[in-house]
Amino acid sequence: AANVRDIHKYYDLGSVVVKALRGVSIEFPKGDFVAIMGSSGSGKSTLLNLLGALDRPTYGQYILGGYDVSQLTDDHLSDIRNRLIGFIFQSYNLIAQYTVLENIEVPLHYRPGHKPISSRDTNRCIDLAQQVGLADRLDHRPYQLSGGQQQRVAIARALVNDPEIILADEPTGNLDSKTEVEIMDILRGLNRQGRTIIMVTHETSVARVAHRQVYMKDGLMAGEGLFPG
Amino acid sequence: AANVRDIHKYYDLGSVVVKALRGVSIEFPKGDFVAIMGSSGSGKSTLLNLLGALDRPTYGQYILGGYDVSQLTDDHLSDIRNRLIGFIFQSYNLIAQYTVLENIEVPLHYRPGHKPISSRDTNRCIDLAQQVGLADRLDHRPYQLSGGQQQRVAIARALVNDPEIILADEPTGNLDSKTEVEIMDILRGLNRQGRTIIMVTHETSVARVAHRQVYMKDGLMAGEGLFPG
Ligand SMILES: Nc1ncnc2c1ncn2[C@@H]1O[C@H](COP(=O)(O)OP(=O)(O)OP(=O)(O)O)[C@@H](O)[C@H]1O
Ligand SMILES: Nc1ncnc2c1ncn2[C@@H]1O[C@H](COP(=O)(O)OP(=O)(O)OP(=O)(O)O)[C@@H](O)[C@H]1O
Ligand SMILES: [Mg+2]
Ligand SMILES: [Mg+2]
Repeated sequence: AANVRDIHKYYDLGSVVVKALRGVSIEFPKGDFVAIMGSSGSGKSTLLNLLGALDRPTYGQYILGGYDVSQLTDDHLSDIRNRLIGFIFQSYNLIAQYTVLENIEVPLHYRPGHKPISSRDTNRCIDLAQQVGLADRLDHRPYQLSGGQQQRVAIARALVNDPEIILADEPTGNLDSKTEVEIMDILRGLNRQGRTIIMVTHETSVARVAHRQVYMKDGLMAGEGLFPG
Repeated sequence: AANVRDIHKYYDLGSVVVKALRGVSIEFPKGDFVAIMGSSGSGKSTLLNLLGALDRPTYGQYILGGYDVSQLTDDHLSDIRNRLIGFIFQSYNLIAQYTVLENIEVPLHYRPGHKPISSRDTNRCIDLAQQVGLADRLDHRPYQLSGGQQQRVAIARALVNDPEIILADEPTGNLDSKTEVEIMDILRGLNRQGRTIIMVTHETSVARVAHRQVYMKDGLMAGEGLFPG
């Protein structure tokens, strides 16, 4: 489903260049379920943003759904991304002025052909809100939600377009263990349907749900299995 | 140090009233080190915001440093808060336009008497940045930091005024276990100096560092010890 070859990502800050990724190569076959671990600052979110085609590498190649991403126009890339990928951001990126329901509906506005939102779509969003335990918070705005509730809106939103690939950046960081189990059950179910799930996490309990674990260190893939050892 | 008596916090949303706290009573003696656990949405951040005097209860009494908070003017309360309390927010609340160093310095601008920031102050901020592993990120702005790095800026900022009471809302949610241990060592050291630490956390590894644990459920104190059972 996704294939990263010798990826580098550098941030040029003038007096210093931060090398966030320094030559990462990794393959994600269709239906993969992998946990990416590693120290704070090791490059996990940077890698996930590149996998989500939200950013382009400084050097290296990214093959997504068979396409070499660097050969695509921004529009074409945008189209593929909206069709294929659901992204759960580390800092949620909710829209402050939108309600919970409106936030979950956001990806529906970007469908190919710009189909308007039907009542069937809205029911699907309500159902997703229910699955993450937010059925009674549909009209709340983000500032009226707890941290873990905001995180759950971000999770529901990532699933609304029925994505083939789910990229999750610390999806349970603000959730108690019982709620975490419910979220992992949802992801496990989606993986059993054949979807590819690539999850960044610091939590061993979450990493163990994946089929394999890899970990990063200083912008490089450093090993397989749980981190730390 | 702090004493909460039958605290209620209601949010009136017109068609519905959300009862975030429904009668919480708890005492925090000076030098206490307590972890507050509980489900997502159970009222932990709401309680912490009240303890931080960032919000006022709908009903009930809050005694802070000997003062009944409801009897104080906003200015007097502000003054006490800046002198006594360091707050680590669940969503960090960093200032996007400020660098790491400037963000850590923010509480120094609010000291009684509005003392200007001395070079000794700046060295203290640099030292705190070093303690949380951000010595090489002083000139970065928040969007140029990883999630865990942003969290660590929030931690350093909470400590800069040498507070007697530290309120920490999920202080390690975005940190790998090694970095988490380093942060908990800092907090443990501060508690040994006699400071009061009240920490909201979902992580058992973090809760165990505290001297006692309590947990909340549906806006009430529900029990003592680790959550879930
Ligand atoms: N401004 C508000 N208006 C309406 N409801 C609110 C508001 N702020 C919080 N709430 C509600 O109050 C309840 C408690 O919120 P709080 O943030 O204290 O939970 P929490 O225990 O910190 O949860 P988490 O572990 O997810 O951070 C939640 O159900 C939330 O939806
Ligand atoms: N826009 C930017 N400009 C400069 N440096 C950046 C920028 N974005 C990220 N970095 C740096 O790149 C490195 C990797 O960041 P990244 O967000 O990928 O880390 P991470 O592994 O996700 O960490 P965490 O576990 O704390 O979320 C960090 O050291 C960070 O400071
Ligand atoms: Mg990250
Ligand atoms: Mg909270």
